[in-house]
Amino acid sequence: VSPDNGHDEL
Amino acid sequence: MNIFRLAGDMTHLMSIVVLLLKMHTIKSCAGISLKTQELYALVFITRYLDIFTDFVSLYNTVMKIFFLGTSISIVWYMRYHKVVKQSYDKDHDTFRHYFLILPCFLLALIINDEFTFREVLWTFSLYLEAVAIIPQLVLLQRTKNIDNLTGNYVFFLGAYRGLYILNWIYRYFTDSHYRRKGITWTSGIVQTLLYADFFYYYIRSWRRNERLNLPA
Repeated sequence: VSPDNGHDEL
Repeated sequence: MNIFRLAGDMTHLMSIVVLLLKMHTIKSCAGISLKTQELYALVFITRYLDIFTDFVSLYNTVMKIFFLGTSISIVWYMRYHKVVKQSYDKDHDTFRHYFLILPCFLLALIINDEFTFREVLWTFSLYLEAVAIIPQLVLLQRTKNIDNLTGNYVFFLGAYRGLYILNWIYRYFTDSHYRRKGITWTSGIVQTLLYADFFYYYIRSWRRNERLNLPA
């Protein structure tokens, strides 16, 4: 998952 | 993972634990807005559609399952548990949630990073989370004596929001792959500002050692 747009956050 | 993000996730988790504790041990949901809880369940369901397809980390997956499971069970408790549901303050929890759902959905259709099913729903969940606390804040204002658990619940939720903003600022400067666009920032800041008023009265009542009471 690309962290660019914060998809790794909850 | 930085300290702000971890602390933010932990206060978020704490807020839910406090709420479940209230329902499970005291068997009460007095002062808690079912509308807000239903909105949060919808937020997590629409945001974590990637739970089975994209693996970030074990931490991430476990937390997603926790947030999905607890938010749905809180709604179940408030609606169907034969003791808990009796303490639900239905007459004061009158905010209509589709007034929030509909504009958020339309906004997500118009303003998003990518026009795909998952991306639109993910964006919708961000917009909706920003305003989901409103029915709870309205109910708090109508409640005469706010009990400690309810006050702590909202306090932990607000702390989570504040810590996430610190996390974004930290990541912005330290993580070169991380460049958030306006959507998350704006909705996140809106959401945190909604708590400012509550925080003022929460801290004031705590310093004066009084019961929390919001002005009408």
